[in-house]
Amino acid sequence: EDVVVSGVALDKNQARIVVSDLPDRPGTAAMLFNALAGAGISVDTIVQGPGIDGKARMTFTVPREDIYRAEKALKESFPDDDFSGRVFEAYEIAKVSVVGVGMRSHSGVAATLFDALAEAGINIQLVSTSEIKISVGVEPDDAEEATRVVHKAFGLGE
Amino acid sequence: EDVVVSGVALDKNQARIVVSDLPDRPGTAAMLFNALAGAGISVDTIVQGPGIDGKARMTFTVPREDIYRAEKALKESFPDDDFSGRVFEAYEIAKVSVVGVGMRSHSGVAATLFDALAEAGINIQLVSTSEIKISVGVEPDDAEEATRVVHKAFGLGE
Ligand SMILES: C[C@@H](O)[C@H](N)C(=O)O
Ligand SMILES: C[C@@H](O)[C@H](N)C(=O)O
Repeated sequence: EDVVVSGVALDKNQARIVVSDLPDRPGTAAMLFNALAGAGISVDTIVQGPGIDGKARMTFTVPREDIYRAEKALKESFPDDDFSGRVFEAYEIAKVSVVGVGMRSHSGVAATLFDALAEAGINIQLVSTSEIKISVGVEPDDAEEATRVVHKAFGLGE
Repeated sequence: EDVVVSGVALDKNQARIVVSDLPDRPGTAAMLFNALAGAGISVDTIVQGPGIDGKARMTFTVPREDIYRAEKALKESFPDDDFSGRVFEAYEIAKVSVVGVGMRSHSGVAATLFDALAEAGINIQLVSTSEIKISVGVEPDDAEEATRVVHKAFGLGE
């Protein structure tokens, strides 16, 4: 298909929070997001894959300045006696996104994007897609280098 | 913010594949997607959160008819002696998406969406977001019920 990658965007203001060992049953995601919405925390990206052995992990990104408020709201959302095993890992992350029209399938664009990052020795911490976009999360220290190599890989100049 | 949820979309033709116990180092995602792109497999959604203890999981969705070809291409992409521990789980999935303009933050819309599914006893297997959309993956048997309760939750009629 004729995919035209028109640009690369960089967002250095995000933090990602991973909540793991979640009970993979109806109501868990609702509890977490009622807590975040109730605290007025703006969530940019939400990522969750299928659970394994009844446990799931949810990852989401929030503005860096909200990282502590978000963590507090989440911790308070669990019933007192049920806090065991929830791992909250909050770190800063840089989000690099490739934007393109006609991206009905992501495999070719993803292969080019992931190849460019691999050759630069940059580890991919997060992947999220939409019809027109593939976003990856990388270490903040890798943000500029990642943006540069991805620009180059898609022929958008240095 | 003024979010207007304008519609609910249902895609019943997807299958999701989870590849776990992946080495969380540069090059892994590139290897998988070179295999998928090389086999001409169209990938709709890609989901990955941060790895834990050096191991990561990637989830992606492909058209149902491509599920076996995709699994074969992935298995063949691992070097012969390095196949241990990769878990391939391929199942059919139904994707229900809420589309809205002005969705700069997902927390309020996500809370409403997740609440509606929780009250209907529908388990969320996958979550993926974009600027204008939140998509969830559910059991194919729950597809119609999920679409109905989400329509209702956002005042879009039954
Ligand atoms: C993990 C979480 O998404 C859970 N499966 C739920 O439906 O709420
Ligand atoms: C798991 C995979 O995304 C790996 N971190 C990579 O960079 O390829």
